[in-house]
Amino acid sequence: MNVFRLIGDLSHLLAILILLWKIWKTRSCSGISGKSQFLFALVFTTRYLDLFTNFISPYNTFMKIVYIVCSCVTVYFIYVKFKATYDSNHDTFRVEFLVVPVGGLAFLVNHDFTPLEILWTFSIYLESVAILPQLFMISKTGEAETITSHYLFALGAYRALYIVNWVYRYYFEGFFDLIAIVAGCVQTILYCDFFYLYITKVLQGKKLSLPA
Amino acid sequence: DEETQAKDEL
Repeated sequence: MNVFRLIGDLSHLLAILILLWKIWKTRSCSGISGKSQFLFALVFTTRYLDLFTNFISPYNTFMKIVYIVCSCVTVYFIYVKFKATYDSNHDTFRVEFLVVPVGGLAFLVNHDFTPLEILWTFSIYLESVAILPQLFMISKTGEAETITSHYLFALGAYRALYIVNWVYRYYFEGFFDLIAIVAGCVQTILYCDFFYLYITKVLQGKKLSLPA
Repeated sequence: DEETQAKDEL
């Protein structure tokens, strides 16, 4: 465990908690893509099935459980508890266009053709594109609440830190996982446009809005 | 022959 990885994990946790807090505090999930949140819940549940087969560390087990529980609670908030505030008219990204190709790719390109390994690979590929419905929603409405942009920034920072973590691990441990690295880079690239807007607008105290 | 390693990353 290196410092980039740790801060990356904490940034990821922060993102998840910011989102839960925003929904709970405002009693509203407006501006949040339920589809992205559903995909993240699917990512965690398919990736962390090794909770039942492999023990790595108390930290690892704890974080996995927290991620799964928080993502499921988020989905519950959006689709059940605060359903009336869910902006489904703007959340129109076709999820099957992500899940089906990603599922196919996981079957074709993986480390090992076993159920757990294919599900892990599926979750890695799916995570890399799971934010697309959220970004699509923002591009459709042309704006995002400031708290939502903080959420996205923390999530993007987590991805960027994981890349630094892989560079570190490659040099100092000789470790690399090509599937995770390629998918992670794709995922980080998707945030670049958002990072630019975040730095030029949100950090200057303005609301994140796109030019019409 | 590639061995599937334990996934310590989240």
